[in-house]
Amino acid sequence: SLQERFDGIFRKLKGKGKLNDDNIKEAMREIRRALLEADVNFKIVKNFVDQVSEKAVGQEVMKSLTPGHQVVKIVHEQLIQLMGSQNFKLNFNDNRTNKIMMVGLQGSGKTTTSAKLASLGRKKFKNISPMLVACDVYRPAAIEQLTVLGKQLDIPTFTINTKNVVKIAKKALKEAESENKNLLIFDTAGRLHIDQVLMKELRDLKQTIQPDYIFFVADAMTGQDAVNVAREFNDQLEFDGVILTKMDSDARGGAALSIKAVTGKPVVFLGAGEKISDLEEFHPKRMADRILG
Amino acid sequence: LQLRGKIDEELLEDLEEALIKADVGVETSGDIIDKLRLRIREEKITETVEIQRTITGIIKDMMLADYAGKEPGLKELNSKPLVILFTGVNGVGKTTTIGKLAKRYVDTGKSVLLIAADTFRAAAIDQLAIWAERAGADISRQNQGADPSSVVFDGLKKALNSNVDIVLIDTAGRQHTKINLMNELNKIDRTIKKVIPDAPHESLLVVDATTGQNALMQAEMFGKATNLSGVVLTKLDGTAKGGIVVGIKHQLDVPVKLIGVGESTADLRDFSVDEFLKAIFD
Ligand SMILES: Nc1nc2c(ncn2[C@@H]2O[C@H](COP(=O)(O)OP(=O)(O)OP(=O)(O)O)[C@@H](O)[C@H]2O)c(=O)[nH]1
Ligand SMILES: Nc1nc2c(ncn2[C@@H]2O[C@H](COP(=O)(O)OP(=O)(O)OP(=O)(O)O)[C@@H](O)[C@H]2O)c(=O)[nH]1
Ligand SMILES: [Mg+2]
Ligand SMILES: [Mg+2]
Repeated sequence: SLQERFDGIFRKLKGKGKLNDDNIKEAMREIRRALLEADVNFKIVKNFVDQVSEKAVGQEVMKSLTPGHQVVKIVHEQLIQLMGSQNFKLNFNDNRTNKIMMVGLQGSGKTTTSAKLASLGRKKFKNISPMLVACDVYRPAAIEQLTVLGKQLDIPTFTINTKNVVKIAKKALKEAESENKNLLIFDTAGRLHIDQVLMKELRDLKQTIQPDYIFFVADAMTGQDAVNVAREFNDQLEFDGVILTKMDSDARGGAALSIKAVTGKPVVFLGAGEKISDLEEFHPKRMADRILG
Repeated sequence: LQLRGKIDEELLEDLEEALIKADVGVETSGDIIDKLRLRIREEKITETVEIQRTITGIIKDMMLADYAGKEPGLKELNSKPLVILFTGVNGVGKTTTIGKLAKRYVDTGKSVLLIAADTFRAAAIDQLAIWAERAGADISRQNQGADPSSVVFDGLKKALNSNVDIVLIDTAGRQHTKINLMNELNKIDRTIKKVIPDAPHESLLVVDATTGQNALMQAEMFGKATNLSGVVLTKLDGTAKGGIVVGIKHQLDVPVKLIGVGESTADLRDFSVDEFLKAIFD
């Protein structure tokens, strides 16, 4: 662990009591290594290490008797601060139509998470009647997949036979009114951030739906490319939050830090398994611990 | 990558940065740069234009060690059927890759059977069935919830009886952290051997090119469950470079055999180290 590696570095200091530029440098190398191994973006790691280094050579650390502990504490605090606070609150109002749009790369977990959110909405809020909307008209059996998940929850899935997703969304909004559905979750097809045609489809869909929440669904095991993808999705759609899926893996999840740093948007939920109930709240401190390994 | 000026530590740092940004990983990138530093000294390299050629050569040797400098392709067999098992974590592109490979084989006149051993995920079997139809392949399936090993057993018996050329086995996505699911995979592998002792002839781990360092752990753990013969690197049509395959070859000796470059049947290619490295360094 990072703490153990630091203890090793600073153990040589016992009896001398002061930190100098050299062993700070060595500690910073360890932090850099740990964060890169955790898939935090290269540039963000560089900025982070510079910030921590600056704080560590400050007076308070110099006076400390356990320099290793002090540096780890600075790293932790800096990381938690970067991860952002936990103050995102999902808010559904039962006397209007609440709309969520799910976006992200292929295979990130949008369809599964759509069902999880529908279930959560109904459980945690009074008088919420959800409906899933199948806007993935490309992937083989995508509509079937969403429908099957919906059936497991006794939640209806809106689908019509057309390749025009804007038309699907418009009709879904009408259906919601006539059927008194007040939570709509729009599942979209996975797509590349560099696919201009499909990114335009999302912008058109956003315009039609006017969602209360757009959630960017990202895989916890994403590596250095996370910033490129997140930046593009955010520039084009201005999403509200990130859902990091497959956190039940042993991926360190550095992508969470990268995405937050480059978009400023909070991680709002974690996908922690394939069951409908496997949706968890985001805890910045826990994420920081996981990233640091 | 701008290779101008002199060969100094700054240039080596830039090269290391390019590797790390491509998800090659800190340790493997460090190894490569160490090798490069040694070659610069040994061969007394002074031209920066020589550097890209040298580093490409180093990584190419790493990737093609034991393959006489040429990318290994999928096995060809004199006996029938050739059996290929597809495994990997959730959402990486196993099912889609099977569809593409099935089409490739059918287009060369081979008969293909798909075995729908993902009996867990919603609409997984339906998804594979659509790909079977697109490819002109047969499919062997049971209901959702059936035991995957029994689906594999029945499917392979069917393959033997119908004298089919190629069998592609789809499995459910799973995390290697789930012991019971990795045991299930190991049981599938043993079941295959019960029907055809030297199968699967290829055991391919499907890896998403956007994956970071976790891919190494995936390769290690999936390798323990099923003995991998190769990797399929998918979603290379995005901006991710898939550098994790360098570590997978260097540390676990599993080579890349195929790459996925899109969502249609034609979007499957043989792996080329030259093109792979060009994308990393350009
Ligand atoms: N282990 C684990 N698997 C997950 C999680 N979320 C989704 N999955 C699985 O990941 C795979 C992909 O999930 P989907 O919901 O189909 O992903 P998607 O984003 O809709 O995929 P596309 O529509 O093709 O872009 C499936 O096998 C899911 O069961 C999670 O939190 N943990
Ligand atoms: N852009 C791109 N998308 C791909 C590629 N390969 C697969 N996909 C997409 O990735 C998503 C997931 O593909 P699947 O074939 O369902 O993945 P899987 O590994 O079988 O998923 P699970 O069975 O749920 O674990 C789908 O939207 C595919 O169209 C590729 O090479 N490029
Ligand atoms: Mg989907
Ligand atoms: Mg599949």
